[in-house]
Amino acid sequence: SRWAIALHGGAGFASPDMAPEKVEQFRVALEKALAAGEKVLQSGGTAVDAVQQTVMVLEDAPYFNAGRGAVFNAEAFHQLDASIMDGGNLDGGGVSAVKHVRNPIRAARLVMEKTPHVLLTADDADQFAKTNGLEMVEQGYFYDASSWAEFQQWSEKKNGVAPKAPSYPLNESAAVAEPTDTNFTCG
Amino acid sequence: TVGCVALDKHGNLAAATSTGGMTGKLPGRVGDSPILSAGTYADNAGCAVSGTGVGEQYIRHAIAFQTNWRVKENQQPVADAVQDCLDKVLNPGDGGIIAIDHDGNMALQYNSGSMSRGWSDWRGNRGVAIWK
Repeated sequence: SRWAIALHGGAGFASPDMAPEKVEQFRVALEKALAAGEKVLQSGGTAVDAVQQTVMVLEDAPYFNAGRGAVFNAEAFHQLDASIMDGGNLDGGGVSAVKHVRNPIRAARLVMEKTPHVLLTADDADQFAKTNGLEMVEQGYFYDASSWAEFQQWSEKKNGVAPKAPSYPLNESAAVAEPTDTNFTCG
Repeated sequence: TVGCVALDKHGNLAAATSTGGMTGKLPGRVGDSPILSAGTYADNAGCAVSGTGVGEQYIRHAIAFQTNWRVKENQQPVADAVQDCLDKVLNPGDGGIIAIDHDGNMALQYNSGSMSRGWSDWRGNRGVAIWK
């Protein structure tokens, strides 16, 4: 009857003087993800389901560098990676450099369960996810003002100029989003 | 990066990791998160592992697999295996590792400034944290 779960939301350099309301946002998101995993395990569900459900909550929260809120690459768009592994049979699956699947961890699980492979990449991985019915989104879904501000700072330092906008069209809600604390950089 | 490791009531372990990579990465760059043995690994005979940090380092040193190997083959407690990877293999500031073994022992450790994290088990141990 033993069960256990642990999660991380990234290693970084969180400033201890981060605004209390920002700290609280992180804590609430972590609690929500933890509760999702606990619910699966307490009801007798599998560890694979628990880790997937937990990671999906974190992917959907904008405070972490995964899914919504993911960082920008050098050309100002998002490429996402994920993997999952079952310790019972050493099956595993992953996707890399996907751009449109809302929850990359779901695509990783599909690779594990629906193919003989362990890693699909880029456009073909997106297409595989789409063909198998996963929710697909435009790049703007992943936009977060904090990640954008971090990218602008990076670009200013590296290139001497901060780009005005991502390399994809922003929807109205993303364009007016309030910048969040940029002192929290998740690895 | 985000990740999760779990032990279920049937005695099975699993691990998952998801990430956007690193700010300003070259398009096409792949880090450790999607690579089994680097950022993610699970083996019922050892432990389940998810990493976060400088992905290239986790790939070079097969950190997730190495953590499991230390538990499975070297009979190290999971906390020692994780700490040795952080202290003796990775560089200071490289990141963090979470792991759970088949007995439900867990480790959530890091050598960077912080790691947001959460934990819970059947004994009622539960919490979330960002710093030490």
